[in-house]
Amino acid sequence: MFEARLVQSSILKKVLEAIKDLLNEATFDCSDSGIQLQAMDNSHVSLVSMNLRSDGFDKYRCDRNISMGMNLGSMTKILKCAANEDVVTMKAQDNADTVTFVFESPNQEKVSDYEMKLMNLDQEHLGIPETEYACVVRLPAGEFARICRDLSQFGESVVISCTKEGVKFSSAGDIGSANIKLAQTSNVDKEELAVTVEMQEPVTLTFASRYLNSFTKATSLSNVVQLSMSPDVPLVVEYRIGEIGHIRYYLAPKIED
Amino acid sequence: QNSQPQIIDFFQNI
Repeated sequence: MFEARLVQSSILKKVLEAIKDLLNEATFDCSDSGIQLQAMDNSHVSLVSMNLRSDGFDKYRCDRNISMGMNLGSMTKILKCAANEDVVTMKAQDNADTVTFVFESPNQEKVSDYEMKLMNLDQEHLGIPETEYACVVRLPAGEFARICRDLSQFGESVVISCTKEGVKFSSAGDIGSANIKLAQTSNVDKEELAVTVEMQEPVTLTFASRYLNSFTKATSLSNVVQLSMSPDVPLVVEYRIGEIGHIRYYLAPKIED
Repeated sequence: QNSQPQIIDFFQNI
């Protein structure tokens, strides 16, 4: 028996929003420790890795490990049926071929349940090595989304240059070029408004703006985004999911032909 | 011109 109850169904809606741009379907691996998802986008360019810890749920029970392959379009349809303030419970029997979503209004006067067929998905699991990154940048998630959106008007690529002074985002294309420099915040009153750089060595890398834009669909999950970069290894774009977990996106830098 | 490597080139299947 698997059962996971979240008082804030909006978290699940936001998680889905954060992955459905890149993935059409995904397997939710449920175990005693929580729910994990790892999947590459269709073109195998980026990787999404999400973790929701069992202790972050209001109720969590998982007697046996269960992998639930879900069509994210169908899941989106079902979660649209939940009000933001509803309590959501996901349930499945062991070896089940369906999952049930139960939505309860805060006053318990309306209870709905939706059963969704599960899919058998071919799963590739990738081992992600522990990496010491040359630069780790934290900045407001909304600012990062704005920068990615603004720069994607100029070119297909965004160059991210990180030094101890701050971080620069650049793009160039047919209409011209654009540079956005963010200085490291000198006086941090509110962490969620700060730009911070932890740097071992300066890094300049080029990334596909289309994928960066897809990653920013997670913006509503967190006030802060963390970018981890090293030469010749994938960028990690990480958003925390409240007190319950995180979502990380991996994207390899472009290389010059 | 830049080319885009796949993520699977960096992380191994387990």
